[in-house]
Amino acid sequence: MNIFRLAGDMTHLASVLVLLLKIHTIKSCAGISLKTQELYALVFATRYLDLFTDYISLYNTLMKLIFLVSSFSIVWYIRHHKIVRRSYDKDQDTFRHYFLVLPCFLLALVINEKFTVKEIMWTFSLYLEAVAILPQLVLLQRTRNIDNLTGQYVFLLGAYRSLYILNWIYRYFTEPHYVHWITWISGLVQTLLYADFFYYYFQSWKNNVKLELPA
Amino acid sequence: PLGQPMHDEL
Repeated sequence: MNIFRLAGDMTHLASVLVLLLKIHTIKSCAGISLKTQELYALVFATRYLDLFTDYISLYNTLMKLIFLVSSFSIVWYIRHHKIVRRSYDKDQDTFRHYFLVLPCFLLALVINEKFTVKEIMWTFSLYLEAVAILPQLVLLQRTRNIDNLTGQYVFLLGAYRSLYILNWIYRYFTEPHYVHWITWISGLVQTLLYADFFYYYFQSWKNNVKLELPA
Repeated sequence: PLGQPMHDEL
C-alpha cells in the first residue's frame, strides 16, 4: 500500500459517500445517471468475485464490501425508492449503456493476462469501469444546471483514478516485476475521459461560477 | 507466484 493508492481509495470512497449523502438526505437523484450507477454495480460485481476466496487484508475485504453494498443500494434507491425515483430523469438518461457491456466483454476475452473465468471477469470489469462514466457525462451535458453534489461526485470519481495512475507509477519503480499494461492503459483511458470535465470543473471553481458543460 | 491472488488492488 502506498499513499497514492490510499488517497485514491479514500477519494473513491468519498465519491460514493457524496452520492449516497445526496440521495439519502435530499431524497433526490436529479442529474445522476442511473445507467452509470448500474454499470458501476456490474463493475464491482465482476471485479470482486474473489471476495470470499482470496483474503488479501481486512482493509481490502472491507472496502470491497463497502463498494458493493453502496453501488447496489444506489441503484436500488434510484429505481425503487418511492421519492427518489421521481427525481430520476429517464428521458435525459438515454445513453445505450448495454452497448458498452458486450464490447468490453469481448475485448476481455481477447486481451487479458490469463484466460481464466476470474481473470476475464476481472479484465472485463476494468474495461467497463473505463467507460462507465460516459452516460453520466452525457447526462451532465444535457442537464443545464449541475448541482454542487453531482459535480463533486464526478470530480472525485475522476480524481480517484488519477491517483491510481500515480500509484501504478510508484509501484512500477518500487516493485520488481510489477507490470500490468492492461490495468494501466484502461486506467489512463478512463482518466482521459474526465479531462474536459476537469477543465470545466476547474474553470468554474477558479472563476467562482456555476459549473456548466458546453452542449 | 501461484496461489497469491493476481490483483491486490480494489
